[in-house]
Amino acid sequence: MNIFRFLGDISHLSAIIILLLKIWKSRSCAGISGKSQLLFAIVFTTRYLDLFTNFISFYNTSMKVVYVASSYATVWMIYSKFKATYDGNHDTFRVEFLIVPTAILSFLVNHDFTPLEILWTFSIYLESVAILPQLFMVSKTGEAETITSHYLFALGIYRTLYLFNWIWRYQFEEFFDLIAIVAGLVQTVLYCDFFYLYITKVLKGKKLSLPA
Amino acid sequence: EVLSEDHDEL
Repeated sequence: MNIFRFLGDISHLSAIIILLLKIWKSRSCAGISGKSQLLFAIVFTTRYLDLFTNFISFYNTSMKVVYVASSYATVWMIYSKFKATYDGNHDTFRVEFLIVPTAILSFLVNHDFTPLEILWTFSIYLESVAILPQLFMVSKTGEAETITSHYLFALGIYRTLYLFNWIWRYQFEEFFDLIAIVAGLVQTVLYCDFFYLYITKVLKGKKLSLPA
Repeated sequence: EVLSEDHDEL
């Protein structure tokens, strides 16, 4: 464990908590893409199948349980508990265009052609594009609530910090996972536009509004 | 080189 990975995990955890609290407290999932949250639930499910068979550390296991539980809770709130506030008309990204290519790619490019490894690879590829429905929805509505932009910022920063974690691990641990690194780069690049808007607008107290 | 099989990152 290094500081970049730890800060990355904390940032990821806080993004998940921010979203849970936003929906629960405001009893509304307005402006939130249910499709992205569904994709994240798939990402965690396919990545943590070894949750019970492969103990790495208490930290690792407990974080995995929290990620899986909170992603399902978020999906449940959007599609069940507060579905009346779900803005389906603006959440129209075709997720099959994300799931099918990443699934095919995980069969073609992976470290080991075994079910668990292919599912892990699929989850890595899917995670790198899972935020697209959410970013697409923000661009369609032309704006995002400030709390939603904090959620997106924390979520974007987590994988950016992981990029530094991989540099660190390459330098000091001879650790190198090209699949995770390339997917992490794609994931971070997708946030660049949002990062720019967040830093130039939200941090100056303005509302995040995209040129529609 | 590539990490050990058990992916130790979240």
